[in-house]
Amino acid sequence: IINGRPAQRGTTPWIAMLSHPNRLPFCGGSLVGSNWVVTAAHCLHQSLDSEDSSLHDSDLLSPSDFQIIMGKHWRVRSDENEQQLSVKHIFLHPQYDPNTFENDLALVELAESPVLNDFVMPICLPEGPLHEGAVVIVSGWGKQFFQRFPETLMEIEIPIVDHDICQKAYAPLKKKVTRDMICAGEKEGGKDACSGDSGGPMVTLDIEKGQWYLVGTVSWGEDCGKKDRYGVYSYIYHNKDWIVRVTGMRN
Amino acid sequence: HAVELNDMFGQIQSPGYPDSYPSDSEVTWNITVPEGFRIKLYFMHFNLESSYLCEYDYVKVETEYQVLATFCGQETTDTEQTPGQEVVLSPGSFMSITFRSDFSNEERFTGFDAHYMAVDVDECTEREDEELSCDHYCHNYIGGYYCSCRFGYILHTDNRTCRVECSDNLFTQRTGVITSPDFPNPYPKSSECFYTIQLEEGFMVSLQFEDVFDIEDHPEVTCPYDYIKIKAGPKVWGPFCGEKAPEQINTQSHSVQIMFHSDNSGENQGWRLSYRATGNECPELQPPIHGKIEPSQAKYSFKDQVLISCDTGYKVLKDDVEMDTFQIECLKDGTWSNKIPTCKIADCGAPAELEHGLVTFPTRNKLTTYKSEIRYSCQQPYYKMLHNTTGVYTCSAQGVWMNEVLGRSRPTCLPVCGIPKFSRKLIAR
Repeated sequence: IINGRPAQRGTTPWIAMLSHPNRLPFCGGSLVGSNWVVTAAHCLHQSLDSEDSSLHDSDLLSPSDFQIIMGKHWRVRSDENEQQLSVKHIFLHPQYDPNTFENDLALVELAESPVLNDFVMPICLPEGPLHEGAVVIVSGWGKQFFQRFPETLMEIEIPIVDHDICQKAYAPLKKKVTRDMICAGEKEGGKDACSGDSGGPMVTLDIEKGQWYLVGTVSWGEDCGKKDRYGVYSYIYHNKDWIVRVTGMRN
Repeated sequence: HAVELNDMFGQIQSPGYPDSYPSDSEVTWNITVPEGFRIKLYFMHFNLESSYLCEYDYVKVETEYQVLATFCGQETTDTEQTPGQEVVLSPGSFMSITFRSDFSNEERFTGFDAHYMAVDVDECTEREDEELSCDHYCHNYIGGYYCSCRFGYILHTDNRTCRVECSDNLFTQRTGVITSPDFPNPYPKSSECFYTIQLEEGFMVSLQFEDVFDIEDHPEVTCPYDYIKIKAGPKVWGPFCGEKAPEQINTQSHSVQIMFHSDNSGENQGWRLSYRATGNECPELQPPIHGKIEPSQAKYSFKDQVLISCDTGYKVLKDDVEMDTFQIECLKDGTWSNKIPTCKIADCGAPAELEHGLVTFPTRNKLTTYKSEIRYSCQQPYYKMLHNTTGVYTCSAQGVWMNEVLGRSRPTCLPVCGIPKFSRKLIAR
């Protein structure tokens, strides 16, 4: 997270850390229901070499290639409240395109449910589309300035950007911002997600209900925190039906 | 001499007709037609010597048993009779005509010319003899007749009386009414009716005649025509007939045969009886606590069955098996087939665990029997109950924990989402 601040412990109990067996995190995720984690599809396969850009089963991570840790705060150090969970199944969005990051969404089914407590709690799924001008919070253990990793979980508070503005900003780079994506960040750059934050939660507060819900998951962007280079997130509400269908979940 | 005539019609003339008839002659014509016909005779011409009471010349018409007419002269006077336009009908299928002339016939009387024909006898309208008339319906046809019977009856071999098929009446119920066929209309003739009351051993059948009792009898001879007889094992009651019904009959048996015989005559209303089977009485019953016995009777006798059931929330317990109802029967030796079972309160047992939830008992002794309550709740604040229910379950009469919204389904604790315990310090500008 570029230009972020350390998150207060327990204010993001839904965040999941995807880490290799050596415990180094490689992506973020969000707990939904009692045993599902939403993350980015591009977290769950090897990088594609440029020639052959189609995704093969052999490229996908298998459930035993990684684990999920809930209740994390420190990036590397152990946390007293952490719960290490193994993975049962992985579901990539059927229309995920690794070249354009369209429908960059995946669901990880946990082999067992975490114990919910003050530091582990699922995030709600959106009941409706996001209203204009909303402010969101993005969290992650990804890179900060000068490619350094943080000690603890970091977060930024940024505004949602109009879809057309974002599309125009990326047009010169021949990057498509499709309807399943949502952008956020400052025009002059600064606060942004970055490598290692992928799959992590973008949330906002439903004031009336007093509940936080998942708006998006960190997906892609050009560099991190550059002017006119908004962060692009996978828009959850657009793919909510698929999530509900796969998880059988209801708020 | 005699002439035998067997045709269905014919002509008869005096000797020498149309010339005068000879003197001192006698001819007899014997006409025989088939059964079911009679003979009609009529004269076209009649001219005989007249004499006081036709003592000289005459034509005599007769049957086997009687003289139908004696004619002579030329016209009817107070002492002589001529046929004129009259016909003579024979009562049966035989007629004999005798012509006789004495020794003188000076006035050359020309005698007679007569014709005869067989005419059908309508047995249906003419039969006076009740002994011979049809019992129910009579159908006449040329040359005869036949009888038929009302629906449900059978024509007896005498082709006249109507009987019923009543030889296989079996009664197996514990009470019943038995009557003579067609009661209270007159019973059919020529019938042999058998009625069997067959119950399980242990029952005793008693018979009580009711209403009308009217069986053809005879002033001197005991029931020579129609009668009813009752048989149970070696014992026999009857034969009964007349108009005085027998007293109640306690057969002391579970199998009774009733025979009813009617001959081929008479019009009597018959009889009607009701029977009842009772068995040995069993001792009075006390319903179990929290239970009841149906039907509730002051007395129970053989074959009576009672159903024991329990109040709502209780189950019948018999040999450690729970059931909704239990049936016992009064046996023929006057004992019950089983003892009265007890009523056990329905017990829902320990409520099932709830994932991410817990169950609490409002009572200290954690009762799980009928009408006890438990409350399911979810692990607050991390889980919340899915349906809008109190989580209160009551032990139902069927021994199942029931909730007014979810029925017997347990609640679902869903994780509470998006409400972290720790909220960010107000940093929003």
